[in-house]
Amino acid sequence: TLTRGFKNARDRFRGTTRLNEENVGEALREVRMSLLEADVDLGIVRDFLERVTERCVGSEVQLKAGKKKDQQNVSAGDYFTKSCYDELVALMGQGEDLPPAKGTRVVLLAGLQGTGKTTTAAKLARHLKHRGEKVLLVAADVHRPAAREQLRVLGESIGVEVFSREGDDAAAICAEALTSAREQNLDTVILDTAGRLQIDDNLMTELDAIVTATEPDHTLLTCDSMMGREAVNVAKGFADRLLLDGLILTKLDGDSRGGAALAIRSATGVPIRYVTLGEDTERIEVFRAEGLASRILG
Amino acid sequence: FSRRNTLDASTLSEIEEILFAADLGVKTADDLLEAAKQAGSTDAVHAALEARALEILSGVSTPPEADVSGPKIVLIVGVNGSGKTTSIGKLAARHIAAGKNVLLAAADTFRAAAIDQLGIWAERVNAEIVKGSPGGDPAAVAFDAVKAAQSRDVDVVLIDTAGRLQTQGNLMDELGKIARTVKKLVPDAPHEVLLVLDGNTGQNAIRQAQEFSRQVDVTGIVLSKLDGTAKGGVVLGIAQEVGIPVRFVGVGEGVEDLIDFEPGAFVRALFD
Ligand SMILES: Nc1nc2c(ncn2[C@@H]2O[C@H](COP(=O)(O)OP(=O)(O)OP(=O)(O)O)[C@@H](O)[C@H]2O)c(=O)[nH]1
Ligand SMILES: Nc1nc2c(ncn2[C@@H]2O[C@H](COP(=O)(O)OP(=O)(O)OP(=O)(O)O)[C@@H](O)[C@H]2O)c(=O)[nH]1
Ligand SMILES: [Mg+2]
Ligand SMILES: [Mg+2]
Repeated sequence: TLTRGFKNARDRFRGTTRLNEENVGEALREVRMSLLEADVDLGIVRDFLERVTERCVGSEVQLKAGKKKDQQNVSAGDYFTKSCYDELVALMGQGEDLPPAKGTRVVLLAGLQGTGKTTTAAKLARHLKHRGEKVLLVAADVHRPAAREQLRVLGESIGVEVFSREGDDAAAICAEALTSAREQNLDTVILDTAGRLQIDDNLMTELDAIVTATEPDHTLLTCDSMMGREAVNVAKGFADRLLLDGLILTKLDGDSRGGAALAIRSATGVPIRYVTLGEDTERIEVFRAEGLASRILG
Repeated sequence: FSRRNTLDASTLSEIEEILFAADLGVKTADDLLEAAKQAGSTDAVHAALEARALEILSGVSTPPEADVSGPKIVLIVGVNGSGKTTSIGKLAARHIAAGKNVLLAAADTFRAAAIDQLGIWAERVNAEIVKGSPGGDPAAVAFDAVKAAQSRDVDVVLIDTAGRLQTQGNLMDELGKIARTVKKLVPDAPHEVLLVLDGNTGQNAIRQAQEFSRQVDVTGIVLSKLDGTAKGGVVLGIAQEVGIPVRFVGVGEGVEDLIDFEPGAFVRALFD
């Protein structure tokens, strides 16, 4: 296959004890290919290669080929691997679970069509319920056929109430749901919204209206992990209009390398909070950079 | 590209960035970068890229479909959320506008409200629909739909399936089973297998095309969500490496938002 990946890069150091510009340069050519195939933005790839080169070649790297077996030796390959890995992890930051609820708080889910908002809303609801919170799901997608029914079925499967009513004013529905949640002293209200393009002015205005009506404590953007290079512009488009405080990387149970996540994270500075790994409502986890780093490096 | 007469390293690097940003992928980007180099000057580059891209796409263009006797069976497949159900609604509308009788098979028996969603589309476009019960065997629904189509003077059967990732072996096998099941009633079925591919997808699209083709004979791609900002350049890689043509393009969420794939318009937009 075209991508021989990170393993091949590292294999170039077999039998060598020194990292120099030449062997690091060759190894990084493999890594470069691997990153581009993982949908990582070319600009980020270039910065990354520069930083790893600096780490490996710029510094005095002490590598001794095992003379004393009790001495902790770092092989050239290990040092190279660790440098690549650490740089990626640094770029991505660590995940953060939502903090405990104070008062009745609002979590808003937004994103492009089909990225997993409705399913993720249910997953988050289940996760928070298991943490002891009283949760309300709100069916605020007034556009997609059977969207309310989809959330209703999911809510039922996890024992979480779903607020849903007819009408095409999403903001009004959200406002009403929030009033009801406050009256019941619920902990968290999760708003499931319609999928939308960041360039669709009407729908982005609808999103603004929902934000104005509910003043969310947390606004999360769902990003499909198989997205290509445009993921960055999409995320920036949403970040320009919303105060994003978290990304959720979905469908990570696929075999997409997920490189777009790296681009979104570095372009917007928004932390990746969670990843979802399947259609079942249990399949959500707090994001771990190490996992995604090794996946991106292939 | 800045106006110079020779292609220096920085111009080539600019071109390379444009190719990757359109999701062209390493192999195809290299191919087109070669074409750009051959062009010799920046003025000729644009034309060279478009010409080479068009050449790649023409390599897999399909002849117009032959008429089938009896209902034409179309299977719609793809990963989760790519736009299958919506694309079926749009396709049904086209056929109905052309005077055909259309029947939809709600063979996504898995996802919450999937059957309801297709039911609403059937009402919108005036198509018949065969549903199974939630959790039932998708192959059985497909079978019932084809059987009903045969006895009801239906021209086209569009079979909706659940989204599935190519990493889910058992679900991929299920697709093969659906195809084999409809073959029992109609030996040449499915006459078409459309892979609905989200236009935002990156390099994983090539794997999707490869893996889905292993299970069913994918005859064409519906490239959805091209009304967004992504360019969908992956279809060039798919043309080169998997040999599947794009048949339709989804350009919105409404019933009219489906257009025929037009390679010339596509490559112009690609390098816009
Ligand atoms: N395999 C897998 N499938 C997922 C995951 N998350 C969501 N899905 C599936 O992806 C498809 C789309 O999910 P939805 O929750 O409907 O997406 P959405 O963003 O609400 O879609 P719109 O409301 O139309 O914008 C469904 O088939 C889900 O079951 C995931 O982590 N893994
Ligand atoms: N903007 C835009 N949205 C689209 C297009 N095609 C589909 N969608 C939207 O994408 C989302 C997912 O569409 P579905 O038809 O449910 O996708 P699916 O492949 O059937 O999803 P699953 O059955 O869950 O795997 C919906 O919100 C659709 O309205 C398109 O061409 N453009
Ligand atoms: Mg939804
Ligand atoms: Mg569907």
